[in-house]
Formats: sequence, structure tokens, C-alpha cells
Amino acid sequence: LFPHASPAEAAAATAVPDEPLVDSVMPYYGSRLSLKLKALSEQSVGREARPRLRPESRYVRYMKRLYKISLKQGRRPDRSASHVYNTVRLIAPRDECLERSEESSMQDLSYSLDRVRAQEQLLKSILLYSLDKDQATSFASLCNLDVKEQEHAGQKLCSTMHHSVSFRVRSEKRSRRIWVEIDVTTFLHPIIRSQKKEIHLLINLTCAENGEEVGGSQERRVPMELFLRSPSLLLYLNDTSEVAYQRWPSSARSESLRPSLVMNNFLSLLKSKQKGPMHGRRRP
Amino acid sequence: SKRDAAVTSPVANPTAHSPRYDFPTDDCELYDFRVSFSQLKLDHWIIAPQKYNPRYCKGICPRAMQSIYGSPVHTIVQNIIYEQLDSSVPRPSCVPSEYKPLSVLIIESDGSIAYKEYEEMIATKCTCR
Repeated sequence: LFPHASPAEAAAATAVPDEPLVDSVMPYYGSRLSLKLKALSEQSVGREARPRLRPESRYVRYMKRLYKISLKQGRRPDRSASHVYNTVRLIAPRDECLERSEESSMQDLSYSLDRVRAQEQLLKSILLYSLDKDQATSFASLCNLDVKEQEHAGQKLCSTMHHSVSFRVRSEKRSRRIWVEIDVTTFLHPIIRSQKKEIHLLINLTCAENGEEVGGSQERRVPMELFLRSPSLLLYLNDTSEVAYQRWPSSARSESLRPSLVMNNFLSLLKSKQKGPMHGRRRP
Repeated sequence: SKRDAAVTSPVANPTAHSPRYDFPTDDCELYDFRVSFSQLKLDHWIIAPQKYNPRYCKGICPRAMQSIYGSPVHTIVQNIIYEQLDSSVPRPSCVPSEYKPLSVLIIESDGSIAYKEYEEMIATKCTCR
């Protein structure tokens, strides 16, 4: 149900458990702890064992909003086919370096895919920019994003994985923060399917004037410093493991629910036996 | 008091196929139990929802188990053994038989955030086994 134990976490879990939850569970289950229970007790034990990296609060708020939207979508009977995911992962870039000019910005980013498991099939992947602006300004731009996978020096000389996508960025006066979501599914799908534990991307972002007149004045180009903050990676996945909720369970799972024929025969026998004494007839 | 009764009173009609009793029984029933993830010491990891109601099953398994709870043949046989042959053989237990999933928001150890939908997190029906 919960993440598989990595060796480090397993070691932490098998240390002398001092947490009440694990004490109450271990004697009953001992070595037959199911995967679900083991991860549950590790999370409970591992509380102080290792420092936990905390994500930026803006991304926590973004994911809480996505959580609420998914709950609403999940409850609707006519929920759209778009909600086929049962897992969404937001991964912040690890190390980054940036070159920026008036019209463009070049970012060298790496993302850890350590927590993405083999049973999690990629449905959609998005580069998520969070732009903070002062409310006085408004802008509109047509931007183009070029993304390329940076192969390690040891591997291929030049990278063949390359993708380009155009998108519009517009902001009215009143908004303070803008989320820009750029779909890179077709580019990332083969990379993630290869189950690499880390991906290294070179992103080149250029923005031109939008060329549209709004209210008689030319809209300003989006200031490139807004793109200073590197994008996070948002992965929509379908976890096919047993612990994850499947919207369309496999036929094997629903098969076991049908009452067996044996039961009906046995019950009719039981009912006839319990109607009253057998009137002195003893059956061999 | 009424409030306490509300906490321990069984969930309205948890076993869809069970007839409604006018008088309270201690037969196998589904009960609410609201718990926060901080009580479970998991709040450093699960950040939403704050609380949830896993529910639990409690009560005695009556003889007419099959019609009420859809129990298998084995359960009925075990009950007969308990009642008529050897009471050291335990009586059938009142346990959950159906569940609902729960969506949670998780902070992974590497600082990434995950939305997950997990199966079998909330009991919705009880049975005797």
C-alpha cells in the first residue's frame, strides 16, 4: 500500500522498534508482516530515524488543490475518462544551473525518479512552472520550450531525445502567482518507461511578444526572470499494483465474489435437517 | 448519553442484506472510529486528509450467519463444532468483508509529493468467518 522498503528503510525498521504502533503489531505478525503493514510500521518507526526533505509550501498547496479536484472527480458517476490516474507525483528538480538573457533562459536540470515504481504506468507528464509576479504588471507572450535529454558523458555523444512545444503565457493585473503547465508526455514517455532512476534535461525557453493589442496597448513580453524558478515535474500515473485502487478491476478479482453452488446445496441440506426430528427414520 | 451512543452505535444498515432490528442486538455490526493520522504517527508522511474513519466490525456471530452475512459453509460448520462438539474451537469472528478506497497526499522521503488512491482503507460491510 505504501512505498516499498529500500534497504536503508528496512534496516531502520528492523532496529529495536520503540514506537507503540510497531510494538502492538510485531508480536501478532512477526515475520509474516505484509508489505502494506511493513511500510506502515516503517513510516511510523522511521519518524526520527532519518531527516525528511520538506517540499516548498507552494507545491504542497498546488497538490492539495489537485487532491480536492481528484476527490470531486472520483465521486462523480459520470467521471470523465481523464481521471484514469490513481497516482500523481510532483518531483522538484535536484541540481540546476541557469543561463538567462532578455528573451531566453537555458536550464540544466535533473529529476530523481527513485520513487516511481515499475508498476506505475505513465499517463501524462508536465513541466510545471510557478511564476510569481507583482500584481501591477500584466503581460502576454508566445513562448517556445525546447527540451533535450542530457546523456551522461559515458553514454552517447549527442542526445537524440529532443522535443519542442509552444505555449501562451498571459497574466491579468490581479493575479499574483501563475502556474504554467507544459505537456511533455510524448518526450518523457520512452525515458520513464526505461525505468531510469534519474533524468537529466536541458531546457531552453524563449518568449516573444504576443503581438496582440489589448485595450489599445501592446501587451508586455513576459519578463524572463519570472522563469528563474526551475520547473517541477508532474507525473500522472496508473499504479497497477494490488494496493492501489483500480477504476476498472481485472475480471479475475470480480470472479471470486460469485456465491458457490456448494453453498446452496449445503444450506438446503441444513435447513431440511433443522426442520424437526427425522420421524424415527435413521439413514445409513 | 446520546453523544456516546452516537460514537459506538453501529453504522446505519452496514450489511445491505440484513433485516432491520427494532431492538439493539450485540450481533456482528459495523462501527465508526474516527482517527487522525497524527494519532497513528503517520502525519509526517500523510498530509491529507487530516482524519479518516476506517470503521471496524464487532459483535457476536449469530447462528443464522449465512442468510445475514453471506458466510461460507466452513463458518457454519465451525459454529456447529463450537456449539455442539468442542467449545475450545473458537466461535466464528465478526470481520470486515468489503472495503472502500481512500485518496491520500503523501510527502516522500526525498521531498517529492504524491497523490495516491489506496484500496481497502475503509470497511463498508461485515461478515462472519
